[in-house]
Formats: sequence, C-alpha cells, structure tokens
Amino acid sequence: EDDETGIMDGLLEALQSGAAFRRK
Amino acid sequence: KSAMMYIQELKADYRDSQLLSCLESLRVSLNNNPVSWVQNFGDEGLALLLNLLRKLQEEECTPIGTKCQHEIIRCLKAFMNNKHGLKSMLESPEGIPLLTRAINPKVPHMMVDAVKLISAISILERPENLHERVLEAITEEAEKQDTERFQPLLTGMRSSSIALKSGCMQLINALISRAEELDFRIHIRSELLRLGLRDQLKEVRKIENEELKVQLTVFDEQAEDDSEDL
Repeated sequence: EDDETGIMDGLLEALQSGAAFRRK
Repeated sequence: KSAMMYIQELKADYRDSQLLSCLESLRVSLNNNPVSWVQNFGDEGLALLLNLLRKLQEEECTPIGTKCQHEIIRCLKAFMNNKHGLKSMLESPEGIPLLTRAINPKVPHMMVDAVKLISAISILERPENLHERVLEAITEEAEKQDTERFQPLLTGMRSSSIALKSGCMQLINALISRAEELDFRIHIRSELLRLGLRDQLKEVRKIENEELKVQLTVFDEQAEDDSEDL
C-alpha cells in the first residue's frame, strides 16, 4: 500500500478545483 | 545517484550554490525515482532536510539561502507524494512547524508552495487532528513573531501575485472547512474578516482569474452554509 504515489498531487488538484471542499 | 549519496551530501555541510545544486538534483530524483528510492532516502534524509531548513530559516536571509529554503520545500513536496513519505513527514514533530515558518510573504514564490502543502495536510482525514496541529503551528509561529496568527495570510492576499492570493484563500478555506464545530468555523472566519480580509475580498473579487474565483466561491458557500446552520 505504501507504493501509492501522487498523493500530494491529488490533494493539490482537489484543493485547486474546489472538489476537496464539496460537502459529503 | 543513490539516495545514500544524497544523504552523504546533505551531511557534508555544503553552502550556497553547491547546496542549491545538490537540492535541485535531489528534488528531481525524489520526483522521478520509484517509491523504493524515496523509502531509501527515508526518515534519515527527511531529518537532514528539515534540519537544513531550520538552520537556513534561523540564518540571516541571503538570496541564495532563500532559494535553498524554497528548494527544500519543493523536495518535501516530492517526498510527501507517496504514502510512506507523507507518513514520515506527519510523524516528524518538526515537519508542520517548519513548513508553517515558510509562510513568508517576503518570499512569495516559496509561500505559494508552502500554503498549498499546508492546505493539503490540513484536509487529510488521517491521522486525526492534523487540522488542529496546523492551526497550533500557525498560532505558535505568530506568537514568536509577535503578530496576529493570520497576518501572513492577509499580507499574502495583498501581494501582487495572483497565485499567492489563490494559495492563501486555499489555506483559509481548508482551515475553515476542516473545523468540525460550527462555532469554531465562525470564529476563524470572523478573526480573518476583522483582520482585514473583508476589505481585501472586495479588491480580490474584481480580479478575473479562474483559480481565484473557485476559492472565492468556496469561501462564500461555506459562509452561507454556516449562516443557515446558525
């Protein structure tokens, strides 16, 4: 599982697009 | 170069352009090598990077020293781009405080990267209380500087850099959105508005920029939702 990469890229993208803030 | 070679170089007390060139090369390696390479760099490499960042932050600022600090922030981003590195960084007691100290409006390019990384850390759901650790680091740094805790973000909002304005709004949104209690979200928002965000937003809303507009919409929607809940 530790092999997963691009975590930070994914978070930054979600923040920039606003997706990170959409209510669940 | 192997991860071990970089560890040796980071221990070698390089200065100025030699250090900068080592850090640039390390950043490329962290970005382009497999996770196993980053794992070899590991906790020891991370501790060396963080020590170096602390030393540079404590020294009197020189243009090359500032460039080295920025390059370390970029290395940290690359290091945290996988589960292993991210976990190491979050387990390090100094990681978040040192990143927070890089929220320096005098170095806008570095501050953009720092606020974005801290925003990303703030929205992680595990381990718990990251959002609180970020707020605590921001508060402690402000106490050291004898200033209001959100002042660097407000100064960043006044910068001519649109990327910085957008980054600051991202962090503001991340901090507000991850506060669980309605009262606390309202408290953070009021603190920011009182400190000057209210006036600043009037100016920023006139700027035609998609990234910035996304963050302004998030800010407004969150405020509206909280107002309804209240």
